[in-house]
Amino acid sequence: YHVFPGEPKWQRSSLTYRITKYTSSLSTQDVDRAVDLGLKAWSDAAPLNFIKTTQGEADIMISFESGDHGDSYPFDGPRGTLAHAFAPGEGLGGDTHFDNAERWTTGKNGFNLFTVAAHEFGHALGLGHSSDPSALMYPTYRYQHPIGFQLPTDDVKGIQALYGTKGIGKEKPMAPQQPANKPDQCDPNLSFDAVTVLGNELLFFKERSFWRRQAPLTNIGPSPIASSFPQLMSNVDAAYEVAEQGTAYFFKGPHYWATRGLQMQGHPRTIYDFGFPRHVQKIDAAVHLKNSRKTLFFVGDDYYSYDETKREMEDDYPKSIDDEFTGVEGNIDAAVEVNGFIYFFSGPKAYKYDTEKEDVVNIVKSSSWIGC
Amino acid sequence: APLRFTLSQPIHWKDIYTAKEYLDKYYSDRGTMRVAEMVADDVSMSRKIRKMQKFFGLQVTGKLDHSTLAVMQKPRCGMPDLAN
Repeated sequence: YHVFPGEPKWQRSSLTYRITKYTSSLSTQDVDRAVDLGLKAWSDAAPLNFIKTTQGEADIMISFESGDHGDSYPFDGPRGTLAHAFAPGEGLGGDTHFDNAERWTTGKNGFNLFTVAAHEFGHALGLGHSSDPSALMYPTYRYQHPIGFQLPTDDVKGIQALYGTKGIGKEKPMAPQQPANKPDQCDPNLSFDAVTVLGNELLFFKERSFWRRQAPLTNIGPSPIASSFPQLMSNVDAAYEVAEQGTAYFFKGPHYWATRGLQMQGHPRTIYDFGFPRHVQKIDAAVHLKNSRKTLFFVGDDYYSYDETKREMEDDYPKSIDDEFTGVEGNIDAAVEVNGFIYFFSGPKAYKYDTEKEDVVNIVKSSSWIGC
Repeated sequence: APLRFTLSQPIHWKDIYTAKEYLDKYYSDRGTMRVAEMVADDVSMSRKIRKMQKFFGLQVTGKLDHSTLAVMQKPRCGMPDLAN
């Protein structure tokens, strides 16, 4: 693999992208899906999050262009040059252009958009061309099947050299990640990324999957987050619902989405709307307390209290989690209020916290909440 | 000025210009080529062919042969191969 001179790369793990111009040779849904899968090829192998926006400037602006399109790298009509992308950086940096004169396809007859998009996003993330013929970043076109695609080893090494491996920051390159399959439902070590009430259901999020549980526990299985929350895709950090508003909030990195049920309300916004200090880059967990109409946000060892009525963060916060919630051990991954009790999820354990007794009154396996 | 780099096999003139365009695009800094450089271009063309043959694992001869041309005619990404 090769990186660009000076090794330009994004300094954030959450990147926005926007498709500004589509092609007439594919439906917008097909283009959206090919782009999402093309980005997923890289976020499966490195700690990267991609957030779709539909207006304003995005880190990676994507468009189908013809001939001379203003970036001094004119396209050449059918075949020849298929697309190009710019290395990470401000303005044109990261932008990705596809030659609209090509016959784009979701299959094999023509140029497979997923194949070319995944390659170009490698450039947009900081990789140059590879001289390894088996690499995705090899300069010439070679069809790749989108479903079950696994990034070749050379490309995994390249992207991890820039952004580290998933979950443990910038460390030595590892063997290619197994494609993110469905989590093992009854793994005794199962932990959750986020938990929230949504209407009359409880939603449990883990990597790319989520479970929907009704009150009486029936046999439930994981679904892909992308099927109900296409913008979220995976790795939800926190979520909560304000039932009286009929609104739920989903957090990922420094962004959040508001939804009504499963319906996204507008574009992602930044968590600083809630009044967080700028050094907070992500939320670990969130829980809305119905009686007090306050929402607690957990960040590392601290927690904040947000007044939903006044729509502002309460004074005298953050406070230490240990001081307030004795008995809950380890980092808080997720939290939810059910029947007046707060349930804290930390790794494979779920702590039932009684706010009146101000103590933990029961501890169960996290996976017991989804029927294990 | 005629391109004088040696051809290892009979090659069509059109292919020679395809090769030149390809090498200018992917194996050199961009910019308009001044006439005075055309003479030097002959040497630099051979050097660029070597670079390209090396990158693609072809036999490095600095000469335009059919296998080198075949790679040049494959659909590809528009980014240069020399990370510049």
